[in-house]
Amino acid sequence: QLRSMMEEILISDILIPADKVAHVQIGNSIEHALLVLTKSGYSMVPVLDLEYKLHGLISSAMVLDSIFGLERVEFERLSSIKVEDVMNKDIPRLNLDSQFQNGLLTVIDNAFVCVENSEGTFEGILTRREILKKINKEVRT
Amino acid sequence: QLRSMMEEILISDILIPADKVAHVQIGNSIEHALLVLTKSGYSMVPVLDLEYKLHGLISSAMVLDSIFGLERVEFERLSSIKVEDVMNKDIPRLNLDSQFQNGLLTVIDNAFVCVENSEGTFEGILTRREILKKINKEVRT
Ligand SMILES: Nc1ncnc2c1ncn2[C@@H]1O[C@@H]2COP(=O)(O)O[C@H]3[C@@H](O)[C@H](n4cnc5c(N)ncnc54)O[C@@H]3COP(=O)(O)O[C@H]2[C@H]1O
Ligand SMILES: Nc1ncnc2c1ncn2[C@@H]1O[C@@H]2COP(=O)(O)O[C@H]3[C@@H](O)[C@H](n4cnc5c(N)ncnc54)O[C@@H]3COP(=O)(O)O[C@H]2[C@H]1O
Repeated sequence: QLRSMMEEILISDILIPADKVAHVQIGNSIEHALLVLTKSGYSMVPVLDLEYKLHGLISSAMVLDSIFGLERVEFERLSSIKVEDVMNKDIPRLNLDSQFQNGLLTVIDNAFVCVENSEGTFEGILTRREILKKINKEVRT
Repeated sequence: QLRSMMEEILISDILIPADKVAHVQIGNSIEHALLVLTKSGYSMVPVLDLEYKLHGLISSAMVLDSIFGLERVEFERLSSIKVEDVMNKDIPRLNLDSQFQNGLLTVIDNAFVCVENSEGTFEGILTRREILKKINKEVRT
């Protein structure tokens, strides 16, 4: 039964831990963000501060959209815009004791979800890939 | 039973049809591709030709990586590079009679999969979101 299997999975079992998550820092320019996004190959990453608190999510589409002028793309403005001016602050969050079903529900509309602990510190991310792997494994057995 | 449910779902039930899929054309510059990607908000889209044959996939990360010079990002080169020079040609494909289980297996490693008909013409895409919605609905009932 898929639902009973889901009750047994802990978020911590399938979490990608913070130290493996590419991210940018509050105060960075969007030029730096574009470098991190391009070199990591990820289309969207978390924005954290020095205390590992989560502030938002930033993507290459958000960065590029912010420099699309009426006549041309204004690449020279990249170094003068900060990630906090462009990032999405209205983001879903789970915590370490959240249920797998909540994770499944949240990744319907989000490619990944950030996970925090009870202090509000960033612990890692839950991705669609990890959830789909678990479901596929269950279906095969 | 999730597996029996999966045997009843047709790819055509959950397909996003070709006319709703943002894409770029063979022969376009990567500057045009970056415009389509940024304005559509999608991180990766198919590359088609005028006969709606599928040639590859292109993302903003691939485009930007191709103009990252040693010293700076060479934005002026965007208009002179074609999508075929940068796109990923080695891509998974399903056809209209593929099984849902194959779709599930393929989206473990791919955010979406292109679907073709028996003539090799592009029919649309299968996305992780559509698959997760179906699975979630099944788990809830
Ligand atoms: N370097 C790589 N190696 C192997 N496969 C790769 C890859 N980069 C991307 N992919 C594949 O492409 C999917 C979409 O990646 P995207 O960067 O758009 O979207 C990613 C990205 O925005 C974020 N993400 C995943 N892992 C991350 C990490 N380690 N650090 C930061 N963000 C991450 O979560 C989203 C969903 O990730 P998910 O794994 O479900 O899905 C990934 C994965 O299946
Ligand atoms: N305009 C929008 N409105 C609402 N939600 C949006 C959205 N743009 C992105 N999302 C959300 O973000 C997820 C990742 O989008 P991404 O563009 O990286 O990755 C997308 C994109 O590369 C491609 N894709 C999806 N729909 C497309 C379309 N109509 N045309 C072209 N490519 C599409 O398939 C990937 C997975 O799509 P999926 O729907 O599973 O997952 C989407 C969806 O949940």
